[in-house]
Amino acid sequence: DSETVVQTSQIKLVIDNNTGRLKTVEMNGVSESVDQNFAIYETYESGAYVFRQKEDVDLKFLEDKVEFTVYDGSLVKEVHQQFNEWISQVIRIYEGVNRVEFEWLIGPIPTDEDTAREIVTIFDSGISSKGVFYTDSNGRELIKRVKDEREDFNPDLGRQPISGNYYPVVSRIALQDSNKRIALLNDRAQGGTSMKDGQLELMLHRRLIRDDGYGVGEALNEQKYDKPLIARGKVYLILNSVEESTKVERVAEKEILLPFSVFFSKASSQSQSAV
Amino acid sequence: KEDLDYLRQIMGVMQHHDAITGTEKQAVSNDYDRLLYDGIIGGASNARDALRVLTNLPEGEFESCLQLNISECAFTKDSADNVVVTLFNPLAHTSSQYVRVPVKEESYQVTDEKGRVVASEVVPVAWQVLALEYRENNTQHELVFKASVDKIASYFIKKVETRENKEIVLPKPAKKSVKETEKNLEVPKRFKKVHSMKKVETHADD
Repeated sequence: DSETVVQTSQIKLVIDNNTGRLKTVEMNGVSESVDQNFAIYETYESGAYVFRQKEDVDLKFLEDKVEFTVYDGSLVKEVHQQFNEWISQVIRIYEGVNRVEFEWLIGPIPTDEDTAREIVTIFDSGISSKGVFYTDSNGRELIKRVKDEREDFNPDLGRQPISGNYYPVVSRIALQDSNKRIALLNDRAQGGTSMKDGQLELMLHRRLIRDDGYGVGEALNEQKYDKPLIARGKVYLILNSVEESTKVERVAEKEILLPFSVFFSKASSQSQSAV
Repeated sequence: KEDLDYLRQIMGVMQHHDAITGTEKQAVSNDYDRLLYDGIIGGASNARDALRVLTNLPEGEFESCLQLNISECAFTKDSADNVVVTLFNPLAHTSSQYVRVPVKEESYQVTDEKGRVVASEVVPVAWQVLALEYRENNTQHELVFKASVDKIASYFIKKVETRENKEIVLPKPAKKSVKETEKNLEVPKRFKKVHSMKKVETHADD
């Protein structure tokens, strides 16, 4: 009983019972180890415009065992996970839908006088991407990115090796080897990167303590009703063969970004007779 | 056109680079929220007028629930009995997508416009969401069904009382042995808890 299997007719997810995290994804005839987790950048100088982590502090992965509950329905299967007191997630697969949904809930992010925090989700796979990944250009073409390199100049990434590799992700970020491709589709513009082969990272939520001096004149510390924000959103994962994946991602992207508009009415005798 | 022109004006304001990237001051952000909300409410009024013409529901309220993304809907929170859900598909082709409607934990039957029963189930909202002190809504479940929409389609939600009826709504899980099916019937709720969740202490200050 070291693992829990959650599956529809199209997707099989394996949860590691020891860590409580996702371990393997099988879909579209492709199987891949995928360890998904959340991690925290502790920052001081970051502001609304710049992401600048403390140079002597590593990215902190959430190491505690994740408590989870599986709801096994016939239309939808859900894994409810609690990572810490302010990070939780639902992994969801629907019958007949070829993508895995990760609905994250983060906040209020704790901060103190010296430390702001920026929260990322990281998907670690065994795909040999050799430093190459792809991010979209405002939801249109995909642009090839190579870790630590730029197309037109030699970047100095010595002091900020991570934020120097961050790119805007408006609709998707992907990487691949000769056989498999893994893509993450998001529901809002975020920053993202691939710092290791096979790894995709998206920044989901940030709560900062300083203004970075580039114009806004305030720390990025959003409040509603005098309370720091709790943010909720979705990231979708598609694992596929290299040949098939792009067209599947295109269709999924349209459904995610242009969902049905939903309107509610009370059913009257008139509407029932219309039926 | 008055409402639509107002929405257009506001969308013009929202093209400012600070609105796009979120680098506006907090007070400006709040004002953008106010403007956008006003614009959407006006646009919803246009949508309502249009849907009364385009559907068979001339008296329909066609209410929008702007907080469906946080599992809130004032229209269904007290009762989702005899509710019509009208869906507009903005894509240029027929699309099948799952719809989630915040409801109380009760049994429902969903039918399409031809009166055919559509498979549906009620799932619990993650308890972390329920714990949010910002939420004014106490709806703890969502009704999930798959809708297939060319341009516009309506689905009818009706509360059903008995467990027998509830079972009719459920599609039979495929590839399940008789033994497994019997085992499932013994479980009072539709969902089986597979792995228990430890209670996490929360602090008021958080």
